[in-house]
Amino acid sequence: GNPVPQHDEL
Amino acid sequence: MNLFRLLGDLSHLASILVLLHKIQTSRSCRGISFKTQALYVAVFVARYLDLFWRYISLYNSAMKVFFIGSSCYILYLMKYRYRPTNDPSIDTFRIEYLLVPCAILSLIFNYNFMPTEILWSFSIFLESVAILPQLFMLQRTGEAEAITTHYLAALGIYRALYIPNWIYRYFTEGVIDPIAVTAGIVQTGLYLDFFYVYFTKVLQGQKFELPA
Repeated sequence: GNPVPQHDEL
Repeated sequence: MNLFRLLGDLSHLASILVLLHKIQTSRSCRGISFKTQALYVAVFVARYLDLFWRYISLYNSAMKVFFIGSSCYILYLMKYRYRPTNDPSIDTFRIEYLLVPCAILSLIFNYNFMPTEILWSFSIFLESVAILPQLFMLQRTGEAEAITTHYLAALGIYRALYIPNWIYRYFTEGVIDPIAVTAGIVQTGLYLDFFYVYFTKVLQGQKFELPA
């Protein structure tokens, strides 16, 4: 997977 | 999106509306730490300027605009419109003790050593401790208006709800974000003392008073 999380949380 | 996160975000939204309501109806920002509010502006600007290059959803973008806008508006109210009711002499927490360690931590712990990711980490670490000047002020004065405690409770519940959200996401999506989770647990922990007094006193109709 992508090592950088999506940052889809506020 | 899951229910924990949605309720958490709504609790965050509610906390800001409660704070605005308190300031507007009492025409006063007494009992509110300007430093904590200024730190939240720094947190939101550092994290949510990704509005301009990362699109998640309309919900996500609208919330980001609201958090940046409302936090700046609160600073404006405290600094200008209701300035005489803001007492800096009891808001004495040294915020450089928070800013410097958070800056150093964000340089060490980030998902990619690039400005946007370092800013993101910085905002996560800073958010986790941004409430300290406010809690410190509460500790000094030893009491608070009920509405101020409702504001703090909503803010604490928002953070607490993010924890089941991460557990849920781990099991359903396999997603884990160690930086956000670690900082989030620390942040929620800071509210435990406050929650104890809030649930045992304020919600029983008593005044919020800390033991001497």
